[in-house]
Parts: sequence; C-alpha cells; structure tokens
Amino acid sequence: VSVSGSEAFNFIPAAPIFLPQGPWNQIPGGVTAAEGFKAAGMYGGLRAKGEKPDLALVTCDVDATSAGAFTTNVVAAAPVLYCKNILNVSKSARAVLINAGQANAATGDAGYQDVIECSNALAKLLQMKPEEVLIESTGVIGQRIKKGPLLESLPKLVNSLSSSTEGADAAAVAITTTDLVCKSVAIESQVGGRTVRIGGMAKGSGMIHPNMA
Amino acid sequence: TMLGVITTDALVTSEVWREMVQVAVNRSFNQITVDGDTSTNDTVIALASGLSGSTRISSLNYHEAIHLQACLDVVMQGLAKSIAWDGEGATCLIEVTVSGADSEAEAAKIARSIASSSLVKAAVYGRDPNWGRIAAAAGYAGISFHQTKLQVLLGNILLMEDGEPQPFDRAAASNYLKKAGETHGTVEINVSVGDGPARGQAWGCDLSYDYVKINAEYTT
Repeated sequence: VSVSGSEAFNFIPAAPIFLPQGPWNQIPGGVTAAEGFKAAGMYGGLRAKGEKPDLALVTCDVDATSAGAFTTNVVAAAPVLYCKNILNVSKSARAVLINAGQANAATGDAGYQDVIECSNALAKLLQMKPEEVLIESTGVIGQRIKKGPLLESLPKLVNSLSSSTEGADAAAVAITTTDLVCKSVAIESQVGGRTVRIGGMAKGSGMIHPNMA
Repeated sequence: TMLGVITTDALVTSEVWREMVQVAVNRSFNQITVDGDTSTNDTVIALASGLSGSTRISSLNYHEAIHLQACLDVVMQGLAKSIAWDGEGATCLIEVTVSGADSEAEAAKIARSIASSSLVKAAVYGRDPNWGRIAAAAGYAGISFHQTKLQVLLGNILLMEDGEPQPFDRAAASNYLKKAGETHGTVEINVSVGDGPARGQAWGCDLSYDYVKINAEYTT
C-alpha cells in the first residue's frame, strides 16, 4: 500500500526541526526539495507488526555526485559494506532504497547477496546500472531482509515516486523504527548567484552514538 | 540506528562533496548520543544533482563552498538534533556547548562526553542541577584543560566559575529543567574550559525509566 505524505502523518507526526538564523530559508519538501529528486514511501509488509510504511525510495533524474558516511562499528551490516564498496568504485549514484524492519546485520554472505539482489531488481525497474543504486537498512540485527515482499513491492514503490513534499514525507515515515516522530527538513539559499536547495531526512531513536566515517 | 539521506541541486565535484559531507557529519550526526551504543547500520548518503545551475564548486576554499558547507551543516544539525530530541524515553533535548578550547575537535569531544554521561542525563531527568556531574564528564573527556578555568552554566544560571561552585537559586535551576521536560523543550548546558578560540556542540537527551522499559522489552 503506497501512502501519500498526508496519510503518512497518520502513522507518526513530524518532528519540530529548529534551524538557527542564517543566510537561508526553511522550505517544505525534505529530500524532494532539491531539483531532480523524487521520493516514495509505502508499506511493503516488512515490519514485524502494524502497517506503517516500511519501504522508502529516493531517486535522482540525473547522475548525482555521491558521498557517504558509515558506521565504524566493525560488526557492520551488509548494506553498509555494499555502499562502501559502491562509493569506492563510483563517484555518482541515482537511487537510495531503504527498508525498515530488518537490519540485515550479522547475516553473512547470504545477507550480502540479498542486498545485491535488491539493488539489481530496482536498477532494472529504474533502467539504471546496479552500481547506481545504494541501500540502507534498519531494524532487527541478525534478521535478513524479507526479500520476497520487498521485491514484490518495488514496482508499486517506483510508480509512486513523486517530486512533491508528499513523496518526501512518505519516505521519511517509512524509514522509521522506534521513532515517535519522523525527521525531514529543507532549506534554500543563494549560492554562486543561483538558488540552491538542500534537503534531508533521517531516522533514529535508540542505539544512537554515531561514529561515522 | 540512525539513517540519513541528504539531497541538493548544487553543482559540486566529487572530491569536494565528499569532504564537505564528512565535515558536516562530524558537526552533526557524529555529535549526538542517546545511549552510547554505536549501531551496526549507521549510514548517511548525500547526493548532489547539480541541476540548480549554480557555479561549479571545485575547491573547498571557494566562497560558494564555504556557504554551501554552512547550509549543509545546518540541515544535518537540524536532523541530528531531532534524533536526539526523539531519543527513546526522552522528555527533553540536551544541547551542550563548549567554548574556550584550543580546537573545534577538542571542544566537540568535551561536549559529547557531557551529553553522553548517564549521570548527567539522569540528573536532567531528575530535574537536578548537578554541576558536579557536568564537571566530571568534562574532566574525563580526554582533553586537558586547567580545572581552575572551568565555567558551567545551566541555561543562563551560573553554577560554576573558576572551577568552583557558585551560590545559585536551586529552585530556579530545577524549574528550568522541569519546564524543559514538560514542554519537550531544550536544556542548554554551556561550558567554558579556557581562553581558546574554539567551540563545539553536542546533543543528547535525558535518561528516563522509559528508556530501560523500552529496551528491556524490545528484543531482537
């Protein structure tokens, strides 16, 4: 079931995000505020219970310059290892697929293969190369991704991509786990004589002491 | 676990973008804490489409790069603070600002040490203006400073000056904490450790019974 932003807020409200004064304006839109980005969030049957959206997708219409920061915990999840490998060989990307419910951590080679299979399937649907697809997971450590329901949900997820604020809001809800609010923000500012937009979404509430590099 | 996805339409080269993102992560997500547990999955992915048509940024020293860095910092800090604000069982956000250090990294390390202290977090939950715990957490951060230079304020209430406790209105200080908890607001802890030029911030939340309850029942 894909949800629009307003429905997404039926599940959890948006966090109040306070930005300091500066040479920028806060604008709606989160990850879809910047030119070229679309997002979607839907319930794919991945969560252990409830029907809160649990699958999110962010895409870019063009090759986007990519960067990443990853946990330095040596017990690193399969999607972390996968993304680090991708960023080591490629300077750009065009999609980020995020699942909530299973962390795909401590899942060995089988867990890594699951990541490969999901990125290949999505790349085919989006007519991209697999190495243009990055993946993030969050949830129960030791559990592999519920690959069947995830792969079955991809066509509907891709069809519900939207450059609207609703798309960004639905994605921000779909990445949450024990969060009580979803986290999404965007700003615009004049950079080099043009209006530049920066947006983002995040999740997190427990097991929080990031040391990312 | 924290996950983040950041998007922009700025036009920036790969090397500069990757540098900028790590700097912003160090000033935001790497400066939050809820429980001191670093996850197996923490990830931030940042994508720049370049479709704004802005000047191509190919050096960190460009004026445009400095401006874009400030914008990236504020977006990531806004998201990072909302994670700490939403910490499991939290009733308020704790914002720690450390000044007077010799470098930004040292100030940041002291700030995060204070924000991570279970005793400081529990004192905030107990609405106890416990300056001793704040001083101790600053002292064990691994950064050397003269303890006679230590100053601690809770909001704008001076608790310590020149490394020694000051007389202060305990009821007012406790009410400051109580009000923040009732409104899920922000408790500001301001610490100065010397005359250095650098400052850093960290964000956390108070430690409530609910944190234990949530995590004693939630199992993998």
